[in-house]
Amino acid sequence: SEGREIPFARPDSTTRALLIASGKGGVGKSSVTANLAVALSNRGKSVAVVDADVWGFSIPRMLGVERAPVVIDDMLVPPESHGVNVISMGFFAREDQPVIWRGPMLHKALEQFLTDVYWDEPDYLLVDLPPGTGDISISLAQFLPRGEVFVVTTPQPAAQRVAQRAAFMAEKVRLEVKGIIENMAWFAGDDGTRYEIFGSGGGRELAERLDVPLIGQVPLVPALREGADTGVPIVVSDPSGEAATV
Amino acid sequence: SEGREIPFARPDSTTRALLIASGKGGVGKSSVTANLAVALSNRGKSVAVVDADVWGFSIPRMLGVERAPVVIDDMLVPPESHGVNVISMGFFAREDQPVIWRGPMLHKALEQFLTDVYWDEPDYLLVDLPPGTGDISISLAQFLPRGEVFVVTTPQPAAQRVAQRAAFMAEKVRLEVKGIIENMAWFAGDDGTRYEIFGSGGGRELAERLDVPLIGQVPLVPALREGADTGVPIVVSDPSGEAATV
Ligand SMILES: Nc1ncnc2c1ncn2[C@@H]1O[C@H](COP(=O)(O)OP(=O)(O)O)[C@@H](O)[C@H]1O
Ligand SMILES: Nc1ncnc2c1ncn2[C@@H]1O[C@H](COP(=O)(O)OP(=O)(O)O)[C@@H](O)[C@H]1O
Repeated sequence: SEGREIPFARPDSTTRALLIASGKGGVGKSSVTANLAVALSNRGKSVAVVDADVWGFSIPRMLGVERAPVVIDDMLVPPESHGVNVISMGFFAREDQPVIWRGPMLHKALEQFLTDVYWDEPDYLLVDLPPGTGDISISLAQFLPRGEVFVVTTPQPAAQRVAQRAAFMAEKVRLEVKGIIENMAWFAGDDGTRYEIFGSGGGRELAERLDVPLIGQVPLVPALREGADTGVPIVVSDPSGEAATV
Repeated sequence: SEGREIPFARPDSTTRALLIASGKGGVGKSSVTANLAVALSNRGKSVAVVDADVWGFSIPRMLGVERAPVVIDDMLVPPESHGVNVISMGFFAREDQPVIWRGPMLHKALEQFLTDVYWDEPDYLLVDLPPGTGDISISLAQFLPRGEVFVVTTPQPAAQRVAQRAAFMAEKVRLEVKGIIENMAWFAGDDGTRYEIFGSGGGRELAERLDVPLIGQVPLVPALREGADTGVPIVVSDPSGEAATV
C-alpha cells in the first residue's frame, strides 16, 4: 500500500535483518538460509524469511510451506512452517517457469514484501538474496539499511574470487559483510573418511581477505538435500552452530 | 563490425552449434561445457567455445586460457587452449567484479563474439549460456537459429522443475532441446562405494518428461574440480561418452 513505511528500517526496530548472499548459484545459499532460519527458531527466536531469490526461489519448497499467504485487512499474512514465517516470489509464480519480472515492478514487489506483510516484529528477518549481484540487492539495501550480509561459499579456492562479488556488491550499497559460511565443506563416508570433494580452505581464505569471521562450515549431508526436497529442513544441519554465532 | 553476418547462421554452415543450458547455477554447466569441448577436440574435431555466461564466466579459467584475444585486421583472433578456441566476457572483465552490462549493449557484444571473431569454420561451436533464462538466450537464439540445446542438471528430483526452465526458454525462442546431461550423479569413495550425495533419477526423469535422450551421467570427480581450478580439464571426465553421443 502507498506510503506504508518498512518497519525494519525504523531506528527503533528490534529485528535483526540478515541478508544471505553468494557470488554464484548452487553453493547452497537457499539451503543455508532455510536451515539457519529453523535453527534460530529452535532456539526460541521468532523468525521471518523473505525469499528474494526471485528467479530461483526455493524457500517455500525447502521449508515445506503448504499454504499461500492470506489477505486480511489489506495485509498479507505469511504462512508459517517449522516455526518460520515466509514470503516468497514462489507464491506468485511456478517453479518450472522463468519469472520475467524486472526493474521498477520488481522493486515495488520487494517493497511490498516488507511493507504489506504482517510480520509482527520478528527477532530475525532472513533475506534469501539472488546469487551474484544485481538490482535486487540495491533495492533491498535501500529498504534494510541496517542489513547484515553473510556470504555463503564453497571450499574450492577458485570459488572465492566469485564469492567476492557478493562482498563488492555489499560494499557498493553500503552494507557490511558480517561473516562467511562455507558450505559443502566435506563429505563423510560411511566409515567416517572425510572426502574433500570440493577442495578446502576457500571459506577461511575469503574470511581473511574480507577480515570477517568464518562463522561456520557445513558438510555435504545427503539428508540435508533430501530434507530440502521434501520440505523438512534438518535442524541438526546446524552442526557448526552458525545460529549460535550469528 | 557493422553489417557482418554470423557465419554459423548461414544455411551452408557446417558448424554444429551446441548451446549448453541449465535451470540454475552450480549444476556444473560450465564444467560440462569445458570438458565436452576438450573431449570433442581429442576426437579430432575443431572446437570453439563462446562463453556467454556473462555474469558468471569461468570458461577461461577452466580451460587454462593464458592469453587474451589478439586483434588482426579488425578481427579478434581467439586464444587456444587444449585444442579449443575461446572467446569470453572474461577477457574484458575481472572475475571478482560483477559485470553490469545489460540490454542492447550486451546483445551487441554477443553478436560481435560471433561476427568479429576469426573462427575458421569449426566443426563444433559450444556456447556456455548463463544459468536460468534470460535475454541472452533470446539474443543467441536469433544469432544461432540452428542451435541445439543441451540441459545440464543434477540428480535430485526437485532439481528437475528448475531445470525445466531451460527447456521452457528453448521452446520460447524456438530452439530444440536435444539431450540432458546429469552431472554430480554420484561420488565413488576410495573403496568403490557409490554415494548418491545428491540423490538419483533426476536426469532420467527430465529426459523422459522432455522426450529427449539422457546422453550422459557424470560423477562427482574431485580431479574435475581441481582441473577446473587449475585450467587442466580432465579429458577422462568424458566417462559417460557424451562426446560420442552428441
Ligand atoms: N550441505 C549440503 N549437503 C547436501 N546437499 C546440499 C547442501 N547444501 C546444499 N545442498 C543441495 O545442493 C543444491 C543447491 O543448493 P541451493 O541451496 O539451492 O543453492 P543456491 O541457493 O546457492 O543456488 C540443493 O539441491 C540443495 O539441497
Ligand atoms: N562432476 C563434477 N565433479 C566435481 N566437481 C564438479 C563437477 N562438476 C562441477 N564441479 C565443480 O562444481 C563447481 C560448480 O560448477 P560450474 O561448472 O561452475 O557450475 P555452473 O556453470 O552450473 O554454475 C565448480 O567448482 C566445478 O569445478
